[in-house]
Amino acid sequence: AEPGAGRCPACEMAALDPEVQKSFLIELAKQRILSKLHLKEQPNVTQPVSSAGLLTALARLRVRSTNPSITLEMPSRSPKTDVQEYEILSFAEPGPSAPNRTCLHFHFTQDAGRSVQILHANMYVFLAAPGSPGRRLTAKLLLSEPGDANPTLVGRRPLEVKRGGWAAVEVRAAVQSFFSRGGQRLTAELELEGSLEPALLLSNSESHRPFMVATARASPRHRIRRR
Amino acid sequence: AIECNSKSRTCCRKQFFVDFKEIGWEGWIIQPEGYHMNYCTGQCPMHVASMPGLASSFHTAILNLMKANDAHATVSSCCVPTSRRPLSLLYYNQDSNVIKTDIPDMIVDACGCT
Repeated sequence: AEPGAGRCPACEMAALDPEVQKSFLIELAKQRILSKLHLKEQPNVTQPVSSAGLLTALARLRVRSTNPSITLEMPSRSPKTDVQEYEILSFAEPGPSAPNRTCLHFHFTQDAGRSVQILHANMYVFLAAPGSPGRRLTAKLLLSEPGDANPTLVGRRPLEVKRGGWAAVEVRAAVQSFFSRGGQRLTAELELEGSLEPALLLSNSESHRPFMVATARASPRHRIRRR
Repeated sequence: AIECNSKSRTCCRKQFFVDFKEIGWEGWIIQPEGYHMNYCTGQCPMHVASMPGLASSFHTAILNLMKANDAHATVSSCCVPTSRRPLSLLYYNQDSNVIKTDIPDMIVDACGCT
């Protein structure tokens, strides 16, 4: 080492064997990404979304895709460095339906040790054109523990169904309730005035799968320090 | 910024790309296809301290004062990132929701001597 060069971490690594160096860097990259995402290991994805459904949802979020052509546009970063903003896309699982009501289940994960603030949240539902003009659809948003029979109503939104296509319903308060209460499931019950079953209005195609998108800000839970 | 090549000895940026498919991560990371974990390497002898990159910082002013006062024995300089950018990710979390996030300061764009 030349005088004045000092012993830097990067200099240490330069002395390693290339193969050892590569595997060391790959492990470092894995640990770095997992820790920044607050994950202990890579998630086990049991229900991947079809690329048609995902690209349609991303297109709705005005994110241009390059694969085929996805380029990510991020919400503006919060000035506080330990606060991380991110967007959650949750695709609906169909629930039980009745003549005038159908259910859509949405799953979210609680971040242990972090408090989550929901900045925006919308539910997108693709509705076929109703047979006759002017159907009123009401989306009731309920929180329930898995298996409990008494869900809690946390929101009610009307939807005017004139033409077929995507309908957006603002659901920020309902999603915030989920993250504030924890350990529950968020369900949207769609009720339709009139004789047509709401389930018939919903499209079965993968690219029209209902989804919720929420912009969230997570920060470490408030710590109380003893002076 | 100076890119490293096979003969580089002084501080430079070394490119290193981790392909998510190669490490079996393509199932849960949707985009991008890999991570440019570039890093800084090489030596910073005294006469190149603060080159390139930090020339306009107060570090440089202090280092120059020390050099002028011949305080070599107490000063060392290290090759560090001088410019970084976020890594934008689209990935599945534990319950198969899709998350879109932007991890700050994850990709090194340029290196310099402190």
